[in-house]
Amino acid sequence: TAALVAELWGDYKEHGTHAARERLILHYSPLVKFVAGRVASGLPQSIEQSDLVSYGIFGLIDAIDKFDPARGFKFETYAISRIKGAIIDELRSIDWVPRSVRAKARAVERAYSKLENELRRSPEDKEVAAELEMNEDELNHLLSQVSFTGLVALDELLGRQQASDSGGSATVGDTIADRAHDPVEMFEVDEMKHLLADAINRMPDRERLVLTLYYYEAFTLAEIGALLGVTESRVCQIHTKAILQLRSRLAE
Amino acid sequence: LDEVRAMHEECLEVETEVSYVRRLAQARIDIVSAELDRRASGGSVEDLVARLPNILADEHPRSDPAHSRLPLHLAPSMAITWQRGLEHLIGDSTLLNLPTLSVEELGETREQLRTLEREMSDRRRSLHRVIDGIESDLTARRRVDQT
Ligand SMILES: Nc1nc2c(ncn2[C@@H]2O[C@@H]3COP(=O)(O)O[C@H]4[C@@H](O)[C@H](n5cnc6c(=O)[nH]c(N)nc65)O[C@@H]4COP(=O)(O)O[C@H]3[C@H]2O)c(=O)[nH]1
Ligand SMILES: Nc1nc2c(ncn2[C@@H]2O[C@@H]3COP(=O)(O)O[C@H]4[C@@H](O)[C@H](n5cnc6c(=O)[nH]c(N)nc65)O[C@@H]4COP(=O)(O)O[C@H]3[C@H]2O)c(=O)[nH]1
Repeated sequence: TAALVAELWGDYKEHGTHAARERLILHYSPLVKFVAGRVASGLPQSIEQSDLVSYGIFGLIDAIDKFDPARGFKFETYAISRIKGAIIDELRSIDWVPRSVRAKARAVERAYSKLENELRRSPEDKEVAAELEMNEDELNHLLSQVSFTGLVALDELLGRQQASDSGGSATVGDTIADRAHDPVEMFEVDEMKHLLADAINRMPDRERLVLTLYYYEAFTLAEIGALLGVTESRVCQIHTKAILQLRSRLAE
Repeated sequence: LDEVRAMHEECLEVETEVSYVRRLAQARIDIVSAELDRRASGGSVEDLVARLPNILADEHPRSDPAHSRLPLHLAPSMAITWQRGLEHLIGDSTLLNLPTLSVEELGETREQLRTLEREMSDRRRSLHRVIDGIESDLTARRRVDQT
């Protein structure tokens, strides 16, 4: 099969026929199921899996058109990175987090920033609620609407980190895609989290535990809730609060 | 403790590989099934390619965010060649030559892929039990350290 694939690549790169491209799309399309499944993990259920797969297929077609077989790298390496990049780019452009929810999240982040500057410590929940002119129930209700879980949310969180580090707007997702031509070092979600490790270590104990178990030990939030002895909805609120507090600190 | 962490890391890498082969096998099964349906009911290969988003999407909805798990590695290191056992099935020429294969060949390939997929699902389930066991052990130790 390797010879057949190489021949088809040669044929496609030379003649660019529609039929050759279609055969390559079919042959490599299973990669999209794999990547879309993993990038989708943690996204709200309102986002359709078939939409994510269709964004991923655009990424695969883009990879097929841009790939240079002569360079000797494995196509799968390049394709997986482009598929993930295409799904995340498309999600950003359709506002996967509704603007009204994003605005509320920003308000909570600003509250954390202001209070931490004033108090020189991590604020209590009731202080955050008071700053937002809400009671704690209203704050928790707001937090339940914002769910920053999964690789897409992590990629955005790091976009913040990178932006504050380098002053630019590229996210770590982009830099990893740029490195796609280096087949040895790829795909390491670890690398993304290494950048966050310092910031997570400086968080208050409970938030640090939730973030460490979710981002470094791949616990589900439900499992973390059971460990902490709180309800599922409560641990989701704690996680969202921890993320917004982390984001406010990274933005400085 | 370092040994437990090293074992955890190794299990995660194998789990990434096994999940990769499993998901590619599932995709191939579902594409071959769609091709067999196409032969029975008419329609072009072009239509099949246009329907890939539906064919490759999971049948069941995702679990809600509270039950989802961050994949710690996006994909396996591609330095591996998938030649053990039936794993070559995830890279063979079936999909390259899909419209030219006979109904019998498609049926046979699908059966082999199903065997591979079941093998991978079984291995994955047992790996998850081991990984989850190590993680609760690591967490228990961390809790002891913290108190
Ligand atoms: N949230 C979540 N749940 C998971 C995960 N892995 C397994 N499960 C759950 O565990 C059940 C059994 O999984 P399995 O033994 O791998 O057995 C699976 C697997 O062998 C196969 N399968 C799963 N997805 C596909 C697919 O897209 N295409 C094909 N052809 N087969 C699939 O069908 C069997 C039944 O699948 P389900 O009815 O979905 O039932 C699944 C699902 O409810 C996971 O990563 N996340
Ligand atoms: N330690 C441990 N690790 C686990 C467990 N379940 C899944 N994983 C790992 O965590 C990844 C994400 O799982 P997910 O959030 O449920 O996200 C899953 C899920 O939404 C979906 N999926 C996969 N297989 C099935 C299935 O058989 N049925 C259903 N309904 N969904 C599935 O595709 C996504 C990606 O699947 P994968 O690439 O296999 O990636 C999986 C797998 O590598 C577990 O119980 N313990």
